[in-house]
Amino acid sequence: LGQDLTALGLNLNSPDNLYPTFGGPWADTPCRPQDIDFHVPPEYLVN
Amino acid sequence: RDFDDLGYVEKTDFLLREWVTLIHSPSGIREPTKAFGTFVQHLNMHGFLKTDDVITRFFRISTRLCVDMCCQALTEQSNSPTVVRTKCYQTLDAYVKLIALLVKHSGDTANSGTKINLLNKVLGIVAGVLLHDQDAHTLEFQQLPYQRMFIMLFLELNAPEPILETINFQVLTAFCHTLHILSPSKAPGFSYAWLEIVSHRVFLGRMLALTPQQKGWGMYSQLLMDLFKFLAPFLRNAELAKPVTLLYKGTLRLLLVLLHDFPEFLCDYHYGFCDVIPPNCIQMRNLILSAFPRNMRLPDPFTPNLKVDMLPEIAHAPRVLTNFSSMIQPPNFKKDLDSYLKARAPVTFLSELRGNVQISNEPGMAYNIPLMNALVLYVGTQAINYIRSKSHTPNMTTIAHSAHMDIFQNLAVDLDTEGRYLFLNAIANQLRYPNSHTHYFSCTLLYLFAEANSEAIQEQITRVLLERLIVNRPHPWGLLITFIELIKNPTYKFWLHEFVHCAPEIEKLFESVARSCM
Amino acid sequence: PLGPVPLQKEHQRQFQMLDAAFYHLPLPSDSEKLRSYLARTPCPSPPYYPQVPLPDTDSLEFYQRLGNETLFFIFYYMEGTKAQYLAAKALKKQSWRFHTKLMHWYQRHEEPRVINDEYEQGSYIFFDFDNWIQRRREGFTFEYKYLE
Repeated sequence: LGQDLTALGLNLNSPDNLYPTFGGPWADTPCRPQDIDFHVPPEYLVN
Repeated sequence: RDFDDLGYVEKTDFLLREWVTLIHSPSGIREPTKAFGTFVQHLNMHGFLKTDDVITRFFRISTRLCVDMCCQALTEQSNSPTVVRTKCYQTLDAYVKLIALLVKHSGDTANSGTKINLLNKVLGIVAGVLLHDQDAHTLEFQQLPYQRMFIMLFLELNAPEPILETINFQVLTAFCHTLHILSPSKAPGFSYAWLEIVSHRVFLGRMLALTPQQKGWGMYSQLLMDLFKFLAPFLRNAELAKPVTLLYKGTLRLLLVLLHDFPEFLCDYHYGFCDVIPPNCIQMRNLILSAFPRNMRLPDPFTPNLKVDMLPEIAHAPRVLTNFSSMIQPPNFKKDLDSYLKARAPVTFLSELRGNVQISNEPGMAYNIPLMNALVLYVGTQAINYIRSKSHTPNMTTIAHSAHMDIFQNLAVDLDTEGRYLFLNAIANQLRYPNSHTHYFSCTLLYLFAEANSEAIQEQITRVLLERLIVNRPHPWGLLITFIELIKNPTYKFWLHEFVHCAPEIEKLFESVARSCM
Repeated sequence: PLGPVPLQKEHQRQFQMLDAAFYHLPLPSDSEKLRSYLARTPCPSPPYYPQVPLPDTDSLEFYQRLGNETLFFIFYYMEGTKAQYLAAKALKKQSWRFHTKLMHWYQRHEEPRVINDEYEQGSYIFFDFDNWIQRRREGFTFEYKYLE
């Protein structure tokens, strides 16, 4: 009967695109904000 | 060759270590371009940028050294996986940074050719080292260093910088070309990493969303075809070993993202995908066939008295970006086909049809599936044009008594169970969102049911529809409206057939579908 | 009616390679930039802990509901990510301002005593990330050339 595709960790009812936070083919959850690279102002790279 | 091999490797190793230290230093982090300028002088001083040959050797040995360091670290059990991986990342990321800076700053700004040539060279070298490594290490092959190099180089070269934006499409082309060379069938040991890269959110964004005029779609569909071709023999046998199940579920996740974000992409390339997905891989195929353009509103298939042929979109032909007509081989078969379609003669063409699509007597492998799919779609599209040329629209009357329907009815009658299953699948693969193909092939399937000269054909048509309906969602709209019409319209006397009552659970299933329709 | 099809030799070889790779699967961090802290590495937690991110946690509204110290933690420990960007935006919404040289966040404690085109001077509070504490600073000069 195949898989329950609603249980693969993707919010299929999301009004927004999924790909910007897609965690990858093995991920059960989308990327969190701290996983997403962002081109912040260079001054923010304090470390 | 003014470098002795051993001395050369040592020199490369020394320079690489110097670079890793430099780029991870505070000044290197703050001003990588300045550190790069210093390092390029060292490379020049050692003659490492003197000729194309020497540059190639530098990259091949550097890649080898990075891979060896990484594999060495991975075998050391003393450290925690996080410590090991951080150590690998630092060296690999530094090497990638060097490549990215060399690509960005090679040749003058206007001349992107130098940059792209260097990128293609390096990608080709890394791919070559990977394939050689896989052959040499077989089951001990480690995908990590190569995955890291490819994805980090991709991220570096897709940073929002003007110099990179101008060469972005060539960068994407270079990566797609490399990933095609490293497709899972050629580098099975790299498959998981390969899918990770192809599914990466930045890769998806660049290939399918940000590149103008959908110029990345064709290349991306080629990569998906590579994946389906690799999976096909394993999926074909239904019971999946764990490694395949993981790759299959990963593929489903990727397809769900494509269905949700880029349905038009799946609409355009569905034909090629369904040509390589095994016929028994029902849910994955349904997922692809369920895609419909985002600007389209699908009427609820269970709407009472839904007039499908009154829908505005039903007359529009969908885009099919595969040249299926050229897949009808050999050429004289195509010539005979065209002349039969034109003249509805000679009748012998019909009796020879089966011989053209059958390739062996081996059960389960007796037919040329791509040829069957192409033949069905080609004849169907010709039929639609023919009916239109008479200023009619496809319906149960206008599709009948034509050369096109002769061919379909002949295939339905003349093929054995396996061949007819593939034939009916080729038709069912066209039951998608409201368009002229969905409409024509829905009518054709119902017509073949109504005109069947044996109950076996009617049962098999029902089976082909049913096996696509009982799997978990999603279900293509065209499949639903066809099945609902079959069980609802008394013309087909569906409920009178023996096979409908062949088992209590089957009967219950039909009734549950019927209840949701009525 | 297709029935199973025996794997060809080539496919068996491919399966063996795939099977071996199955034991060296990629980790999420393999595809992510090196993080100074908090890499994207799954860490098994008790099943009764939330296993998926809470809904809507990647919106500015959510960040604006977070306490200052949480925002400072995100800013200094998740640099280069969308989280840091959202934390900075949320801090600015509460009149914090980033000093690009000292790399501290400042907030006016009262109206500055001096304001001109180059700088403002007065009493401020700032977050001292070395000692991880909010401090007051009297008579501080905030030169606008260091205002982000």
